[in-house]
Amino acid sequence: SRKRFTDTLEEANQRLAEVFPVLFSGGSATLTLEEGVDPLDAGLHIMVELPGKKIRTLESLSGGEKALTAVAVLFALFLIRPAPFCILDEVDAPMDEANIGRFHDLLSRLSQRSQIVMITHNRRTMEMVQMLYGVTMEQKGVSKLLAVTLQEGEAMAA
Amino acid sequence: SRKRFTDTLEEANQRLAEVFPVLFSGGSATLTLEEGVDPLDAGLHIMVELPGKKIRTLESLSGGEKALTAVAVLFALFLIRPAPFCILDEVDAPMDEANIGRFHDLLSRLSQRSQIVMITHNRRTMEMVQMLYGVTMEQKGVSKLLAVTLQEGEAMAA
Amino acid sequence: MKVTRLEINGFKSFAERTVVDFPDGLCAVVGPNGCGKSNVVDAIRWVLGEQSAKQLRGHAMEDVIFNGSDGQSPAGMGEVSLVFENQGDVTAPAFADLSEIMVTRRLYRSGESEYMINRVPCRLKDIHQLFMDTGLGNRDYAIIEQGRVAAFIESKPVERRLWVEEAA
Amino acid sequence: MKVTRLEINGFKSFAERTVVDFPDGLCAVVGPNGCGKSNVVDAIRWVLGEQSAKQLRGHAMEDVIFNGSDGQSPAGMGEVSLVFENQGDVTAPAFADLSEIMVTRRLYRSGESEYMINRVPCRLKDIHQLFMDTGLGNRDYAIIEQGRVAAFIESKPVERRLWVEEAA
Ligand SMILES: Nc1ncnc2c1ncn2[C@@H]1O[C@H](COP(=O)(O)OP(=O)(O)OP(=O)(O)O)[C@@H](O)[C@H]1O
Ligand SMILES: Nc1ncnc2c1ncn2[C@@H]1O[C@H](COP(=O)(O)OP(=O)(O)OP(=O)(O)O)[C@@H](O)[C@H]1O
Ligand SMILES: [Mg+2]
Ligand SMILES: [Mg+2]
Repeated sequence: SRKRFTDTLEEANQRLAEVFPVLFSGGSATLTLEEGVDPLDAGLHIMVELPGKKIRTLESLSGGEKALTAVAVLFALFLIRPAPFCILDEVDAPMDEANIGRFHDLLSRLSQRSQIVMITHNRRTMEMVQMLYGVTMEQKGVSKLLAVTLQEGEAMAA
Repeated sequence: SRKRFTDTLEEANQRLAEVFPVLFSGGSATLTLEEGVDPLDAGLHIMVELPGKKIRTLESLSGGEKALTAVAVLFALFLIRPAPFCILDEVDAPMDEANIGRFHDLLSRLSQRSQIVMITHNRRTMEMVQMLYGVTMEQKGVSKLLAVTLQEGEAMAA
Repeated sequence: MKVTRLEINGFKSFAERTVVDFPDGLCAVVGPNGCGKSNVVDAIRWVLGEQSAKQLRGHAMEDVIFNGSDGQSPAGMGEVSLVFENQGDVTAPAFADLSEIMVTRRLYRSGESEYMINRVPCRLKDIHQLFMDTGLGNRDYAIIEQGRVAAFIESKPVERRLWVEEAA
Repeated sequence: MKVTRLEINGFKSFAERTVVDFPDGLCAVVGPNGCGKSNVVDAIRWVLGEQSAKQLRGHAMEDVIFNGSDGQSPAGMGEVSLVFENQGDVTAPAFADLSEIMVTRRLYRSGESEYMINRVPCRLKDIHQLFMDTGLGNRDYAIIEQGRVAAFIESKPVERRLWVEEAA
């Protein structure tokens, strides 16, 4: 229904207003509907205001800025009805060093309410979690998973 | 023309036979045309044989395996008529530690014939090049580029 | 709901029984490309009730059963179990008083499927009810699979609205 | 052809004149997200003669001119020059004997365009001829832009054949 959609959009924007500034150290992003079209058919635009810059659409951002904005939106949508756990498969792959730190701050906050599992190749992510699992395929085609230390994990990710 | 296309495909497969085993420490990949259709309209499939595993299509590989295979194909296409330089923008982003080493081996070979410029966030890539440029935006919206040392570059990528 | 562990057996590249204990806070899974990390994510998605083989990166649901390797023949069945603490939010009388609840999904190569709660066969709708009670009703954003960020970036404005609709 | 340097002035986020010296072997460009690295790649693509604004991540060609920032007003023109050593492969009599050749492309906000070789105005076809001679005739794979690997993976089999056709 039209009302349900616009309510969800409103809620998503409220979550996004909380999440985006953590990832970008400021700034804001808004999900906006295409003008002049029925809300049930309108396209959804993502307007982004990075600290110190003018408002732009998602499409006009740099590669890394797009990825981090998309992560912010996906988390905002998750937070509308947060599940007890959240599994993130290589979400940190396109992030640079500065962003990864802020991403970890956000994860620390979220992990107070939800259990979080990250699939990652990134050493800084390995350093900040409580538990680390390494997966190997010594016997070709058969996976083995075991709890590992940070050093073992770093060697394995290699 | 039909002949020109199949000749190019043949040439691409020869280059791929050289490049793929370097990136994957063995194995092979082949560009094959959809059967039973005119070569000028046929879809192009990528058949991949990873060391110790059965032949599969690109689509059935893991995320990192797909990315590395795509890089192999793009390099093979480049090598058909190699330009004097090659610019790679964040091509190493999806690679794990083991793959990055083999990717660097391939780059070292290619750089004997072509000048190579890599845009990267990866420290190991920074460590293996002859020259490093750092780009910053201290004045918001205005880029500055300068030659940097490895330490300066690592700090900047952050 | 608080997840305590995941057990994988004969599912995709996990030919042998594998147990993953979930800590309270944050955990990470690491390993080289192709070693099976995303298969763990698929296992969680599957035991939560995923009905689409495509969402599990396969052509048919049978593709999730371990299909053999150099040293090992294919498995006759694939099974995944998710164990969680009952934090008082389970409504079904049969399970409301249990401190720990195990949900199991099994698929035989014959195509026969089984669902169990605490090793007692049940219907898929009992699993769905259990997950609704414990806050996993909307699974769409609980699992951010590999490539979703890139897909979201590439999606057109009219496709993106579907993402918001699914979060409702 | 051996590239010796790139000069960027008023192009995208490079409001001020910037010089990039190319070493013989491998070099890397680093920096945080959004600082301008891919803009350097766009500059190279542009000076080689790119005619599509979309390929340069813009709506109109005018979008490549520095459009201002907090502390600086927009530039009236954007210019990129590529300097390379003549290794004996240049055919055009006017340039065949020169040891170093500079190709310059300029765009004014009025929409007026200029192409120069060693600061002497020339036609776009002279630039094309020069690049054909020196091995840059097929530019399609010389520049692997950000996102191309992902696009290639997502492309359907019928789209992928176009990639092979372009390499011919
Ligand atoms: N039914 C199955 N039986 C046996 N092996 C399977 C089955 N399904 C998938 N695999 C194997 O699982 C492997 C891929 O695993 P997965 O996608 O989890 O890798 P990954 O660790 O996530 O890699 P990446 O880091 O590249 O994303 C492939 O080698 C594939 O052949
Ligand atoms: N004509 C222009 N005038 C001024 N700034 C511009 C112009 N065109 C693009 N920019 C700016 O350039 C920046 C993006 O640069 P670029 O895409 O090179 O980043 P990047 O370093 O490649 O980032 P990433 O690591 O995320 O890929 C944006 O902030 C954008 O606003
Ligand atoms: Mg994976
Ligand atoms: Mg970039």
